[in-house]
Amino acid sequence: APHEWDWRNKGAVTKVKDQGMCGSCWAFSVTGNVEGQWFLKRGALLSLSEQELLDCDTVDKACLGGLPSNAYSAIKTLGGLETEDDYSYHGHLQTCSFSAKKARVYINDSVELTQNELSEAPALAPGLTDSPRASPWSQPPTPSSPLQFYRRGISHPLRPLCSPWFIDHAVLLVGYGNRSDTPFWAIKNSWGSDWGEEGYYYLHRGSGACGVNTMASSAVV
Amino acid sequence: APSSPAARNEAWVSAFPELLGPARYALEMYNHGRAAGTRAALGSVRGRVRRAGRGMVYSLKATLEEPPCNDPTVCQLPVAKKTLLCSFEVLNELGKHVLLRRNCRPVETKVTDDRNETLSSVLPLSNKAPLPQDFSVRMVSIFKEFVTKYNRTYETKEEAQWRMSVFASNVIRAQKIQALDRGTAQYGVTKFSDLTEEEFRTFYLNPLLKEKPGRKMRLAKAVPDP
Repeated sequence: APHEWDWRNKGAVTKVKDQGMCGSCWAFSVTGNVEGQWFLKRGALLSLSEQELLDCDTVDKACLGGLPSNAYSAIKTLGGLETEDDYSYHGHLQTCSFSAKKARVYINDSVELTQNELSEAPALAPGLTDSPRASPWSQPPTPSSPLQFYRRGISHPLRPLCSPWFIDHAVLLVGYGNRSDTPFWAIKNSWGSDWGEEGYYYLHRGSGACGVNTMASSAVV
Repeated sequence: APSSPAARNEAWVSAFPELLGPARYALEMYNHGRAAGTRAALGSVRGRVRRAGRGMVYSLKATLEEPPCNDPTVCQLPVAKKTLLCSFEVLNELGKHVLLRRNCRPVETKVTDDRNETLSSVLPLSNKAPLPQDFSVRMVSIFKEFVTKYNRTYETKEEAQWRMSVFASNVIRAQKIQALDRGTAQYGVTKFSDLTEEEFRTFYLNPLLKEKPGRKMRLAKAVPDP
């Protein structure tokens, strides 16, 4: 794998979205992954609907939270995802109005990535795109403490402030690299571009900070 | 009480919009009989809900802000203690609320709590140093910038004062996180700086991730060579 990689430079990442006052990070994390997988396999970057998951994934709890693994199942069961334009985000639970005719993207399966964080870097790198392991993004949910006040730079919180045992947020890995010899993960958040570095969070890589290496997953297109 | 162990385990959630109605009802009961201008205002609210028969029981923890009071023969609390921490239980059945339990006690403001904690235990370099004399003035100035930048509006003067105290507390929290960070990150004022930690968790985070095991997914295949 190369020493650094960033899928944003390849045009594979949609603009930063804003979940609003709603605990729907799980939906944004999953749609971000599917957007990337679809781009890799089909060459088209489509902004996909989180509201469809809020309304139609009956296993998860919309703004009260959800799990990526359930969301992948829901996408598969429903028959795909509509685009953001066709099924736009409102940030609260509505009646499901999914239309199979409007589905633009589908997935075949989903996989969990290894907990060995060091081996996740190749999973984000190019050249391995035929393998499910080659998922450019995963959903490593991170605990919240430092996130409320994060502004910029590479975050490396003390373990008690960002414990892997208290995971309560889901995000999207889009790249990795080094800044002045400090290794980082580039993480797309869903709190708007007026948070963090244009909506992104940079987290120390290689230390398992914030449980970034747990529960990582990907769709298979 | 829940009808079965299963019922006890399901439906325990935490969601601010759902809690607002019961919280407002509890506040109304708390303020019952008080004249306008002497009523307490609702601060932060967190809580849980469980099913009970045909209704729902809301267990709430709320902070109430008492208006300033200078007459000790009239005031319910000493002037220095204007914040109350209350536990309420509210039953909502067939659209009607009933207050089942109420327990309130005065607490110090969060700014004072955090200042003591900051100076005594977290920032060793400033262990004995008092906060700067112009701390309040500077905080007001920073808060005004925040309100302008993020276009915040607060319904009442009391709410604005409460939000400023939360904001000040958060500035100190951010400094603690900054002092303990081992990377190059900068922490400080963000668009979430007027929210309590409980509000932030309730509005923006996802408690299910640490509570429920997800559907078991198959592991991705290992890469065969470097």
